[in-house]
Amino acid sequence: MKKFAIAIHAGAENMKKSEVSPEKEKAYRDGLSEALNAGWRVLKKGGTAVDAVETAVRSLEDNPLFNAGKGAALTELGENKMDAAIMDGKDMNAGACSNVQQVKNPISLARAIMEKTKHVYLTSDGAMDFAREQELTLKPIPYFQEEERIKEWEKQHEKEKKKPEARAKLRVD
Amino acid sequence: TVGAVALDQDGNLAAATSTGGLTNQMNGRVGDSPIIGAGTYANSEVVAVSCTGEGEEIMRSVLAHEVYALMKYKGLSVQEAVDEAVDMYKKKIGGDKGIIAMDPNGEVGMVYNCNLMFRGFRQGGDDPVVRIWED
Repeated sequence: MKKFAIAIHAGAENMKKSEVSPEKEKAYRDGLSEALNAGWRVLKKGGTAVDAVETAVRSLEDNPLFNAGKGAALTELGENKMDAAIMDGKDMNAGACSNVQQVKNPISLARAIMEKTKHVYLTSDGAMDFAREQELTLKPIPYFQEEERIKEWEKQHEKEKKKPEARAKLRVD
Repeated sequence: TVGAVALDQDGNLAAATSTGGLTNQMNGRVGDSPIIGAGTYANSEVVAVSCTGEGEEIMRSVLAHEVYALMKYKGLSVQEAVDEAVDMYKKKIGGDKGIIAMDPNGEVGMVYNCNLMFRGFRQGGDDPVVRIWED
């Protein structure tokens, strides 16, 4: 069998083990396993590395436990603004997007930018126009707004209103 | 932030990273994830890299490309490269960071300098490995 492999990550944080219930920990592990195995199956069938990383990241974006896609963090305006990038090591082609809303899987938008434009990086309205042109799946804003993220945002928003230097101290990458 | 790196059966590497950014981040702020060379980088001859953590520090470290440079020009293994990269600008830049990387042999490098990084890997027909803390 030819070599193939995949690795994935979600956030790097300072959360303590005691802050995570066994149920929550299991949910994290299940979410990681699901994404890892989704990407691995693509490789096992002979799919490309680009297909595999897109598949794994889409799975993580669809899981509200992780800070991307559904469950993305909220900006100071209480909006979800998502960023993504993909790079193909074969030809060093790359695609990226930032400040996009309502795109269910920003990683697939990044891939479309890589493969279907002459550019590397589209942002904001232009990226959204391109997502619509490519008929990527869009979701209504409430789809992305998880209760836990809203609570995090309210806590941080209040803290920063009282103490502006607290900005971004709550680092949810 | 979430991300993935992979090696396919044709020997090609790829990297992908996606993020919702920081809670209550300034409107218009863009982090490291979509910046090629900072949060994401791949060259099939050397390595594929995806980063997570404090975006400003990762951008100023050009972290993903740093891993590539350490392997290509210093000849480090993938694990040695991520270990060196994560603390390379510790005094000047600092920041909580996590890196995953994969070399053309499917070897995995993983590192983080904070309490945890949600992570996993699976190589060929081996069983999957999923980790959160230093377990």
